[in-house]
Amino acid sequence: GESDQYSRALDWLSRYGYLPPADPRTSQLQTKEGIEKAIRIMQRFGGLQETGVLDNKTLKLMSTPRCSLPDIIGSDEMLKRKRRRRRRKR
Amino acid sequence: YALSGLKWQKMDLTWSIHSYPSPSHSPNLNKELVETILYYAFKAWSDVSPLTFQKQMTNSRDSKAGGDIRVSFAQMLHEDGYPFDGRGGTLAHAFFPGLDEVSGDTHFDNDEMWSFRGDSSSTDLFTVAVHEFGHALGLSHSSSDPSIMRPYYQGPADMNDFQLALDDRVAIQQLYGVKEGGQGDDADHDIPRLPSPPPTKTTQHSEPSFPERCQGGFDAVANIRGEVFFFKGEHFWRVNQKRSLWSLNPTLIKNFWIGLPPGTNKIDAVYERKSDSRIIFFIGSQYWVFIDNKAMGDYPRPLSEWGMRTKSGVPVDRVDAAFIWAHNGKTYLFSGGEFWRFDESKANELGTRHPDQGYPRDSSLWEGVPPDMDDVISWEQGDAYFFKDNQYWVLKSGGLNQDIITPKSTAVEWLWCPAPPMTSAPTNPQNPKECSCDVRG
Repeated sequence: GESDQYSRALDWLSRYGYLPPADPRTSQLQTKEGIEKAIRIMQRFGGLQETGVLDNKTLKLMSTPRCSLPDIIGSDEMLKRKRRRRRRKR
Repeated sequence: YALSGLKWQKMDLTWSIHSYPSPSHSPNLNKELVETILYYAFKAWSDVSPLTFQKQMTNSRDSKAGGDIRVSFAQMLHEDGYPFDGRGGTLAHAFFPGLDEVSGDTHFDNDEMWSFRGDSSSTDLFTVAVHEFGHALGLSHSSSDPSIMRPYYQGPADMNDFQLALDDRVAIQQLYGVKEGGQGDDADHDIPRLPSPPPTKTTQHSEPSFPERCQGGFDAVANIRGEVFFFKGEHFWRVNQKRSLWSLNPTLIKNFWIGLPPGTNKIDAVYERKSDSRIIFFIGSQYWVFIDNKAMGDYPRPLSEWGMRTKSGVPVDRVDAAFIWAHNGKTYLFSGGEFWRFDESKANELGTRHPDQGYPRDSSLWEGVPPDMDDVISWEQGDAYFFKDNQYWVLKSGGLNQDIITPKSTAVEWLWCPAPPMTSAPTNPQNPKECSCDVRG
């Protein structure tokens, strides 16, 4: 259950822009430091104490209903939009 | 606050609803309530910025119609790259402004139980809509508390008294400037005053705007689906159920009511047919039948099909006013000081109509109101509202002989115009020597 919870949290962090999504083509893995930093940013954004670990409050906030747009709009989101625009033009 | 970097290059935005919450998931929300909630959600943003939002009628099957912000309720995968996930989890999303086809589009997860002032088992549509429209206007998620742009659901808000938090007000005003004469903001807060953005280049419309709206003299007034449309020249203004104007700026008739002849610059009368909600336009000696905002293909057709003749036997060649009297559900057409009554439940779609026996009658039978009114509507509790020049008279439901009816100002009461300076009291149109007073007179 714990590893499942962890992977769900990583998925959540990727989806809302805190982590770059893992890329299967380059076998990119998230570093431990990278994940901890992402959790801290997520906690700061959500008004929680910055611990860098998936504590109960953090998990609870992650399960709170929310808007599906990312909190951090980075390059991945821009790429996704460009792809969508190209698809539409085709 | 955080801005997406994108904004609309105009202030007057249009919106439409392409699908509604499914009754099985959201049993307490009917279409009218959804529209009202969304109207108030837009109002939260227009209250503090120069933005205006006008709802467009649209055919939900036409995905390209519907203006700038198209609202829909969708489930799971819905072809935009942001699938929903069933109840809970993600609730809604919206696309930032821009030139993309999807720009401004706002999607709500149809698997949620959407509610208005519901309990904690449901999701408050108003709160989420205000948030999503913030995205549709160019705002990103904010970490500030309080802010409606926080990404997490915050529970229900009081729709009637809702005001954006400072963070959100400053954000929207950074993008679009401060509402002129409105909530100027920030005088009582220790924050730096933001410069207004340079004026945007918007399409120039010929706008009679304030003077025309406030001078009255409307060609036609109609209650269509619970909203009152005031037609004048080639424009109309639209007032919703709560008597709020959709916009102070008028809309070109030809841009909204599709199918009238080019150059139409005067509508004689309009009403919504009771039997099938089709909308009938009278212009000169012709009439058109509209489904929603599009004219049906077989029109225009001659007014003579209505079978109206004056007492002296002359065929009627124009209609001054038309309305359904809520008191009996019958249709009344007025022309040249006479009126005819029709029972449209018996009418065919195409074909000759016949006025009821005993008509025409003199319009003066409607005592206390001007006999040559501009138009008439049924409104609220079934009362009949007679409009003439810049005044209106209300005949209480079912009443015909209400001798003294004090007129009120159409401009002030309906079109959000300032009250004129005090002058002599308005008079009874059929007895000019008799003086009557209203609250200002």
